[in-house]
Amino acid sequence: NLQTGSSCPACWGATFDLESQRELLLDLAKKSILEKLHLSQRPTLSQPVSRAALKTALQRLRGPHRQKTLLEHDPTQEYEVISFAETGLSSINQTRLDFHFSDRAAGGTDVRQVRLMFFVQLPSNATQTLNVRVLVLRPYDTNLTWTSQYPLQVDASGWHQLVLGPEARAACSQGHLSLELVTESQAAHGSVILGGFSHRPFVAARVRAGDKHRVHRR
Amino acid sequence: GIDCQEGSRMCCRQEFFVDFREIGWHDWIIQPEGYAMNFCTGQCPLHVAGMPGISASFHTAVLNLLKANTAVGASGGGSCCVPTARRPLSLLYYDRDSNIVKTDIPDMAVEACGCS
Repeated sequence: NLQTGSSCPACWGATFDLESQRELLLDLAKKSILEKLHLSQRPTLSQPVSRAALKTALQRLRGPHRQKTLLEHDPTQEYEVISFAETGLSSINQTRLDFHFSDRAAGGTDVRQVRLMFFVQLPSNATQTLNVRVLVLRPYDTNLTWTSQYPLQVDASGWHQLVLGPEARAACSQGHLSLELVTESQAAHGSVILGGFSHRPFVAARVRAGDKHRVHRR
Repeated sequence: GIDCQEGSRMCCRQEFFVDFREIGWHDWIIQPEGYAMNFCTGQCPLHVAGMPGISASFHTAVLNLLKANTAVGASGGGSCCVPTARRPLSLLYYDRDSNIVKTDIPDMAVEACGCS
């Protein structure tokens, strides 16, 4: 800019006209990229590469294995269903969480994974242990009993997620999942945010459309 | 950080996108389509001097150079408008022998500016 006499772009009180400096900036960009790539000038391709060859090369970069996995795992047949908790009975350090799935969303489908997401607000440098239990109805029994339990050590505030096992998956495919949140003490229980609009616990179930959804042609 | 708006004179981030097609580099750079060579410009009056800033960056080097060149002409005091956050530029490109090369160049895109 010294030569042109116009003001320095970063100096005090300068105003900067983008359009008039465009060529300068484009040159600066070229120089900067070539310098970082340790190239003295841009490469000139002796023989241009076709799009198809490029695509093949990139697929090779990803590796055959990835390709197969992709074929096996057809995401178009999967979707995720989210259900927010209804908080039920609770005692000093236990709270019941109920999640409902409509028949259309999850019923009769193959539930691949169930994740529980919940928000914890901890005092600084505090840790806390809690247990998440999956409740089921046993045959000939009207009361819910827990069939599996997941201990969890929480050492920071924020959202936490817990992947639940086959019992939870089975319950989701039947349309209703009941969990019980157990903490060490009443005070600890207070740190788990169960209500409120933006911190309500929820379950994300990854579902694969079951056969019922597919049309078979005989 | 503040993005430059029409008529803002305060230290801000000026967006500037270099389209590789526009400069004829789209044949050897496969991805991305361009480079956000944003830069920092604007005033740093004393009352905002000292807002967080970092100095080890490509733009700071250029700014220091410009400052040195024009130190005589510079009037007024305060601090300079410099990048405070940056991100890398990931490039996928052909080299001279038509090999595909992937490189991450650190600190290439300015995300935010501040007075330092």
